[in-house]
Amino acid sequence: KGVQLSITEFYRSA
Amino acid sequence: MFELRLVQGSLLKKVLEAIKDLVNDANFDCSATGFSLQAMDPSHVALVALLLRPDGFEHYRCDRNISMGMNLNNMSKILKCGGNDDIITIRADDGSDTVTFMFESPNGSANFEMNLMDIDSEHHGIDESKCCAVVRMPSSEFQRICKVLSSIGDTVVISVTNEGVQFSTRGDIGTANIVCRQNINVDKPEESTVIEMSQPVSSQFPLRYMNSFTKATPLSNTVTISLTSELLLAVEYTIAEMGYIRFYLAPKIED
Repeated sequence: KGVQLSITEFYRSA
Repeated sequence: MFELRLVQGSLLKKVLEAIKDLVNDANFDCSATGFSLQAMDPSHVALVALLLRPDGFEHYRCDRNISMGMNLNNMSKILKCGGNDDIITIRADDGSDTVTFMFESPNGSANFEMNLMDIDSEHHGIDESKCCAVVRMPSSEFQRICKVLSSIGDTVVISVTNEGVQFSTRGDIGTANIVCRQNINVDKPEESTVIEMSQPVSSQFPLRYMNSFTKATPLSNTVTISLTSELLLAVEYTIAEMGYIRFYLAPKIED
């Protein structure tokens, strides 16, 4: 069903 | 010294009701820009940004930038001690480890002093320019959609296309799809649904957070939902010409 990113992970991957 | 006086004190109560279940502790930053906050929920999946501009207050004095760490549940408890129509004054002296809330009504006044806390916080600069779809719709409609979908599933897929914005979920009992098409109501703009899109975009988010964001519904008749090309969701409620409360939510991605 997918993995929930955290805001910190989101900015790291963006 | 920092001091603000808000004639419509109920606004601050509504702000706290909107964020206190999402965020436990937060630093309120007081500066010439206004009374602001940026904080994450304990899981760091959602981020809240609040701004109340100085011109929205009857009185706003900020001699130097200060950051006041508060437990939002405790702050909410204190705000509930004041009446709905009370004028609220918040005051903190430089270097003090307490903040004072004063409630005034035609019948009298009351003072409460709350202990401040030291809170480590992480600030994020949000790049709004990467926005690729923006939907403005009645906030009550958005609240209804989130509530309805969470009775079926845990996760909502938000898809914005030329056809409109689609909210879908799936659960043990079946699936749900709700589509909102662009609908401009000239006489009642607050009832319009307006969609601006530079490219179709689709992403999935936990409904638990979406429902939490809709606690800000009493602050505004409309809500603006934005998705960036990198799939960060922003849900914004404007606060009576004095500012905004924005919720940002990181997406669920495929394994």
